[in-house]
Amino acid sequence: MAEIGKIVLDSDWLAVRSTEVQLNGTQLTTTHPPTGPNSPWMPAAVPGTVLGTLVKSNVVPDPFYGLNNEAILDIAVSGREYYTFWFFTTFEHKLSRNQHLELNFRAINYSAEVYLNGHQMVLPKGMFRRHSLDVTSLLNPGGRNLLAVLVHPPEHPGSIPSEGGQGGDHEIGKDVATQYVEGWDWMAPIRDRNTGIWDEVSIYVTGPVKIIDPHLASTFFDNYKRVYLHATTELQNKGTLVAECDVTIQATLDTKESFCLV
Amino acid sequence: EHLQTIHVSIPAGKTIQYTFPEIFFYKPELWWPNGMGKQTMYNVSIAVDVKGYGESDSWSQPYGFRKITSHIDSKTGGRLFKVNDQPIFIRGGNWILSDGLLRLSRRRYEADIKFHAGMNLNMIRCWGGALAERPEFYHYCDIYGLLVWQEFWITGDVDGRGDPISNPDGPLDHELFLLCARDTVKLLRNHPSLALWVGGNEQVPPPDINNALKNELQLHPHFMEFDEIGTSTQYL
Repeated sequence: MAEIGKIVLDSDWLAVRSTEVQLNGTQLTTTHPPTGPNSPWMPAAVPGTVLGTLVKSNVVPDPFYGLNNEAILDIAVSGREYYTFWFFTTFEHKLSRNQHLELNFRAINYSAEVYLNGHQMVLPKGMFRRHSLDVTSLLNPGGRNLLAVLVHPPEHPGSIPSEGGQGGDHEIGKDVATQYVEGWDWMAPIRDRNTGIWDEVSIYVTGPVKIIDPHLASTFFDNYKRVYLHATTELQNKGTLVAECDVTIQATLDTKESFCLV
Repeated sequence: EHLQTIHVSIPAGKTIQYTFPEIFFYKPELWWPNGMGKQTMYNVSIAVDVKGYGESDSWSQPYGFRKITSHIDSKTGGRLFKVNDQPIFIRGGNWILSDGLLRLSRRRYEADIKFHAGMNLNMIRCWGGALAERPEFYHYCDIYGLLVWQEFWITGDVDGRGDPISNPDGPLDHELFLLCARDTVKLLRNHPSLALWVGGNEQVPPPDINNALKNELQLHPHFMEFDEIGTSTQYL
């Protein structure tokens, strides 16, 4: 039985500019996966941005040294396709009966298409939202799973006036994304507008019932002598039968001696 | 006394929202900002066992008991904060992000935030033109006692001002903005360092967004305090 919980996918990612491969996502995750960091594929920064990946692989210089940023093509000049990238990795996992596996992206800028073992899923736009995909039925019975993600830049990357200025031509404000990336009085423009899988990617194993977004709050009375902890959570039954559950909540305080007060 | 197990039935394929009976604490250790006391945190864990299966899922989160109140002072126009009913003189740092290529790491966050605490600051303001900061950022603010003023993604320079004049109506897709805001609140709301949500930088968001944020972030009456004349005072 696979262990319940999270495994972060933060290593062994590859990346390539989408225009440099002629394969689609189904082919990349079935018959024609990349074999390693062989050109045009390169080691990827995940979590991170496309520009971070290009810097990591020495394709472009680090923009934060000297005037290096001037040597990097801006998305307004190159077009969005130039910073549209494939990211690829593999993971192994075998589930037991009644177990479920979710593929989680804590944030992507700006939208993406996900392919797992040949199956396509579309991640809608928005830089500050989590995506959670139940991929239980898509897992490879052999245990090795091929994952490819095509990441698209913001829809309105804008252009940078020659004199610079706060937020460039302001186009980025049309998207729900960071706005400093068109440049500010303290910052040069970020050439890829922070396109990428910029926050944690993970897989998460549960049984039939999953805990979603618990909320903790407290109330105070009698000069903090009486305090109440209030907790609410969503519980999702992914199974096909009624789930009879024992739900336990516990609050402990670790003392210096590593004892827990219960 | 700080352990409860409840039986719950969940229909097949359904999601329910469940509220536990409140858990009583007598004189718990409180969480204080940097310079006012310890940053005590309890570990709160939730686990679900399914009959015929066993442990199905578990979750845990360090949690600090603290009450943060703030209001605009009518004489100075400034915002005054209290933590656990004690006035606090805010010494804040302005934060954009840790790295422009979003090479965000726990190690870097810890160093940056520990440095803020070492400078005797007690608040970090996350500017609306950059990120809703990540849980790792908040984790270290919890540990080092930095209150966080978190802005949503609106700036005057991109939404209403600038040359040429920018669109004052915020992003094109207001529903998407609110969806992202709701999800961000759910991601960060349990951190004791989270002190204040702000609509944006130097700008009021478009009315529909602003009203939705104010409405959805207002406290449940259960969590409001009332003064002697019956006027409610909100706190997070």
